[in-house]
Amino acid sequence: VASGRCGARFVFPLRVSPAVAPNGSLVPTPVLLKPAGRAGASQEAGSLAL
Amino acid sequence: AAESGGAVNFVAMVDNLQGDSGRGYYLEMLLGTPPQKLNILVDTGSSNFAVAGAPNADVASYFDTKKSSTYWSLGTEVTVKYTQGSWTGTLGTDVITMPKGINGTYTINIATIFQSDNFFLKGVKWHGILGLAYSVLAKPSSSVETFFDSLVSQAKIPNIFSLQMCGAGLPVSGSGTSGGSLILGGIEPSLYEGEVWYTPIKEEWYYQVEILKLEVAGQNLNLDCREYNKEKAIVDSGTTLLRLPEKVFSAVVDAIVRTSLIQEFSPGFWIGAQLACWGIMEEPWAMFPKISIYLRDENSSSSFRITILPQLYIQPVLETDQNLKCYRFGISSSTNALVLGATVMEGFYVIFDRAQKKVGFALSPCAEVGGFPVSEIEGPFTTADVASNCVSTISFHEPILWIVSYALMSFCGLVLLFLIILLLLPPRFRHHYTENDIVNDESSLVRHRWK
Repeated sequence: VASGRCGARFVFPLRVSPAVAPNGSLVPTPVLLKPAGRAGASQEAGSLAL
Repeated sequence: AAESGGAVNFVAMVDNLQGDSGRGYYLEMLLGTPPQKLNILVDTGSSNFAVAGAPNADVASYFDTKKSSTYWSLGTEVTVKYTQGSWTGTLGTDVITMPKGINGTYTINIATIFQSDNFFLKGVKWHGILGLAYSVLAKPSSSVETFFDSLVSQAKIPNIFSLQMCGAGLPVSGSGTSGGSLILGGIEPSLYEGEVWYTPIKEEWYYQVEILKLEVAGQNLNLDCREYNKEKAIVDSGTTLLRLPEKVFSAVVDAIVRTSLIQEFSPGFWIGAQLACWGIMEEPWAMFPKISIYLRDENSSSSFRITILPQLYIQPVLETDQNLKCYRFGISSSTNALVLGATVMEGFYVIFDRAQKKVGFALSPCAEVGGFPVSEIEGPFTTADVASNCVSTISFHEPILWIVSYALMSFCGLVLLFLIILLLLPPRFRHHYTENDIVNDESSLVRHRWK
């Protein structure tokens, strides 16, 4: 599903299991993507830390 | 509008900031004669006023000192290093005016940056930095009067400023159209709702405060409160994220994972290596818990808590696929401080009352997403369950330097001790035996016997 939606650039294995909300409905599981243009994969990338 | 002695019009300063949490909030200023228009980042975590002083690939314009008849170079070179990036510039003075600030022209210290490293980020719309912290952090020394100290003494305004950053729920590092207000000299009542809660400034360098407790989904993390203030806990508009000491960060992530409805969330999301994306019609915020930070009240036996909802720390980013909307985690780990950055500040109107050495927090009307508030503030709470002091009394501002200096001092002491022992030893103990020391006719023993 992830690759279909996002193209090859963003393919990542998903390790998210469906959870159940208090009302019994399934919680939607996210697709995990690598932020574009962040080679360092650091939390500080795209942020200020002055 | 609140007026201070009838001289300061705070209403004129409302909405004088632009920017976003990802790239910072900036104020328009006019520098020099004739005036050159520049955007200046508001940073409560440093104390130098510096602007680009030469062309730079990442900055659209710069302050050309040659074109200013009022610029005066002090000839001193200064380097400032931040958590991220650094710059080197030349100290000087010039006049500034603020179109949406205090009326008038003021002479202030300006560092013109001629070299920088990872300081001006690609796409930022600001060209300089306004450090609003205390002069003790100013480089090259605390004798460099800070921008705000100059303003207080020349404009005769009260020694207080306040900050409202209005980027809650908007994409980080977006178009830069979020707004905010920097009120110089006082507090503007229209920028907050309810009561203002004040916490003392523990030490006047950064705006260092004392954090007593953290809760995730109402559950106390139960860490020693000194962990929250390890080295320092500061309020810093120049930092995007809520930064937590490593041990605190791990405890917060564990608690979020435990309490959120999403189990086995990929670790990459928590360290910022991955974005979490949901369908464009889905909003993830209901799945994540509230985070509360307890701060010591002015009355030291009580505290108050500021609470951020997931709308503040699960932050939308612009990189959206056709059918997906992506979010990043707005909290990171830190090795040297707990930083209440824009992630937290966007929930509140924050008052930096330097005159009374305290920082105030109040609910910000612009901290809402979809018509619902995304921050809360409550108190008072007892501090009976917390240590009387969560901040180390010995402050090691530069811990590595301290360790190195202690090591060097110990080494020098040992060498000195060794030399003193050598000096005190009787001469015969210092004699070195060689082949010539073999007892023979030439030896002193024989010589003495012959005597």
